Amino acid sequence: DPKQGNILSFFKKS
Amino acid sequence: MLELRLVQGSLLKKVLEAVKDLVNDANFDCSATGFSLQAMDSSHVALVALLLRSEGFEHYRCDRNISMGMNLGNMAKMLKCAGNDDIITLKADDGSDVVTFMFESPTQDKIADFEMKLMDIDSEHLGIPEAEYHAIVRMPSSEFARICKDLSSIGDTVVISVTKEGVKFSTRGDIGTANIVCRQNTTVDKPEEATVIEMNEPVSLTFALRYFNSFTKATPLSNTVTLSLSSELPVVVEYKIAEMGYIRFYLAPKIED
Repeated sequence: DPKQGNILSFFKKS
Repeated sequence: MLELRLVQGSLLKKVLEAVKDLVNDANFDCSATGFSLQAMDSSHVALVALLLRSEGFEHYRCDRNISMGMNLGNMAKMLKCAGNDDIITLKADDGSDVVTFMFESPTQDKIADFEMKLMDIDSEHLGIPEAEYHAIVRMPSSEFARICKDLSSIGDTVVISVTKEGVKFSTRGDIGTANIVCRQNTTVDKPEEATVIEMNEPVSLTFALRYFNSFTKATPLSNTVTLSLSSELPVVVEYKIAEMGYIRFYLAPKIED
C-alpha cells in the first residue's frame, strides 16, 4: 500500500 | 489594540466549524492585510490556511502585528453562542492574555460579551511555494462533499485522476469498488453549478478520504470548491469566502514506496 506523505516534506519552515 | 468588526458574523462561525476538528490549537495572526491562520493537523498530513482580508471587515483596527493562540474547540463553543445574524467584534488589548468576542443582534437589542483565555502556542509557519498545477477542477462544493461521503462508506482512500475525459474519484474496500466520474459541464443555469476542468497534464494522486471529509465541513462557506492537483504535491482544496478571502486545505498525497 502507498505510504501517507507528510506536509513538512513539501513545505519548508519560513 | 485590536478591534475587528464583522457584520456577517456567521462567516466566522462557519470558519470555526470548518477547522475545529482538524486542528486543536492555532495562532490567529492579525496584520494590516487581514486576519489569518495557518496550522497543521497533529499528524502533519494536512495544513489549513485561512485569510479574511481587512477590507472585508466593517471596522478593522490592528495597531501592530499580533499573534493570538487559541484553542479552536473553545473558540467554536463561544462563537456558537452568537446568532447567525449577529455582528461579531473581536477585541484584544496589547499584551493581554484574553480576547473578547462581542455579539450584537441586528436590531441592537441584545449585546453579549464573551472573554476567552489566549494560550502560548509554538507553531511553525511554513512557506507555501507558488506551483503550476497539472490540473484544476472547480465544482459545486455540495457535489464534492457528496462524493467524499459516498466513497468513504466503501473505502478509506481515494484516487483522484484528471484526464481529458473528466475527473474520476475511485475507491476500493472490503465490500467492493466505486468510481465516480464528473465531466466538464458548463451548460448550467447558474455558474456555481458548473464543473470546470483545466488540465495541462493528466494527473493521478491517492489521498486519505477522512481528511477530505473533514475539509468538506467548509461547504457552507462557498457554493464552489476548487481542487488543484500536481503529481507528488499536496492537493489544494480551496473554498473562497465571498468578498473576504479563502480557506485552503493542503493534503499530502499517499506515495508509493
